[in-house]
Amino acid sequence: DPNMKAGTTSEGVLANFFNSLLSKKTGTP
Amino acid sequence: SFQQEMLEKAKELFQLCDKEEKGFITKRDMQRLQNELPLTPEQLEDVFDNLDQDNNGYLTPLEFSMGLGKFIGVEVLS
Repeated sequence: DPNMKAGTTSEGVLANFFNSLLSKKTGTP
Repeated sequence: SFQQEMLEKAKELFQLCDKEEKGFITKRDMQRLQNELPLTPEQLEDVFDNLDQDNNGYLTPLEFSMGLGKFIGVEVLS
């Protein structure tokens, strides 16, 4: 379901956030 | 050690969010990241609330590190 409500999958969102930051860090020095 | 390495990583990531080098991250800083990260403003707000354990509206480097630790599965002791 693309209309996932924020708050229902906090841990997934957190993981997504940190993964994005990490890949941003490694992707663009 | 691994913990030390993770704290270093947390510091680097913290600086990506704290662009003005204030030493803390506000919800506004977080929402500004929507231009750079594939997350919606709601998701970024959710992340912020999740990390802001004492609900004071500011994310400290320690809170940020603990959030990263929780994500990686390691307890970061203060």
